[in-house]
Amino acid sequence: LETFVGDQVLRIKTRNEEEVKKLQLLESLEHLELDFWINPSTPALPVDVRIPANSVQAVKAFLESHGIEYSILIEDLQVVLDKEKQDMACSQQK
Amino acid sequence: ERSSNSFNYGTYHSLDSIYAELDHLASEYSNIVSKLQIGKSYEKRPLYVLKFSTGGSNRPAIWIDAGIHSREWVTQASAVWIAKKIASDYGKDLSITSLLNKMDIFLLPVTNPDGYVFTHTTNRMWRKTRSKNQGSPCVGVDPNRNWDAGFGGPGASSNPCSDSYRGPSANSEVEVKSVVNFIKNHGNIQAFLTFHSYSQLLMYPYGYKCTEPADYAELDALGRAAASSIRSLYGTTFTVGSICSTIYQASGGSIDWSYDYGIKYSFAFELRDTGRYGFLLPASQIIPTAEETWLGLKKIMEHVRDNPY
Repeated sequence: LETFVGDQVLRIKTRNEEEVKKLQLLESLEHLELDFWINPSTPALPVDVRIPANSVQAVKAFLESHGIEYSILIEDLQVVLDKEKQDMACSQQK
Repeated sequence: ERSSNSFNYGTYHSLDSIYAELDHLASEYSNIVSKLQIGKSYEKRPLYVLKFSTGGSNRPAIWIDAGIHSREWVTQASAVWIAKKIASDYGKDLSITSLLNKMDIFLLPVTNPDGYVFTHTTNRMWRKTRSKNQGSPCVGVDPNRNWDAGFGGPGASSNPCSDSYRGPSANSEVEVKSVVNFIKNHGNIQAFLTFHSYSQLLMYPYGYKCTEPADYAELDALGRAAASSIRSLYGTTFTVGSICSTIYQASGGSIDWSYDYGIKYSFAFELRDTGRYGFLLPASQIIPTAEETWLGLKKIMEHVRDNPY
């Protein structure tokens, strides 16, 4: 079973096309293994991206260095998945 | 809710549990519900469709599918709730009763069963099919880039390791091919509606090109009417527009294929986003999501019922 301890999901708000393009550049960096839940497309839509734990600092540094605003949607992905599993187990017992 | 079984619509279920509930619905509402198998997935799991029909032969019909991206669990869960709603509302709700007296509904709650099982057993983040890609260690194709609609165009990847890998050719995925064959063999599908999550969008063609569909005005107006029905329940606001203008250019998508095939009422729903969990919506959100989605779906189905073409 694949686990996601320390993985974070960021919600990135882009203000203009230029920032969208910077995120599309990030999207192309395959070694970061980013999982875009909402792909960079238009400034009107947020970009949500799951970042493996070992890439979190690098990605945050990239965003901050370009002044791109982000918030943390999910602090530790594994915590949410564990809760989901608990919910399922508990409802099965019921 | 009186029912002879203990299926909890407010939680996530394994594939076996969902399939057992389909059997239960077909037996509890045998007067209008039957279960069909339209094919098998890559790993040979059955693709089950619920048919809602009050008789007739080859009546005009509505197609609804969910879970083509396996990790979007709230779509499969909503589809099962909606299946129960359609069955239990027939004979009580005038609108659904008149719809089913004129049309059939086909509902595919788990479009990508291999991927769905994989999210339960191995990788919760999995979204693609589980087909093996020749010459690559990476598995799976994005089943919503694999339809024969602008296939291979912008907005899909040619890299098998990408989450939006389009596949070696259009309809290469047996899950996609099975739906295409069913729709073509039926020959009288008037609406093609597909559930995705998340980000609260109600979209119509096109995605593979950024030109307006011939029926733009009608589809846009109907989409807005459906979105306001959705909003009327809990205030969830959906954005309405074509795929290309709303998000991005994406080739090989299902509703582009269905629209080009002649199915005018082709819509994709991106279900609610609580702003905190993305597609990992907590189970407590399943029923409110399904309830509001149902209102939008019903608005579209009523329009289809009243505007045969």
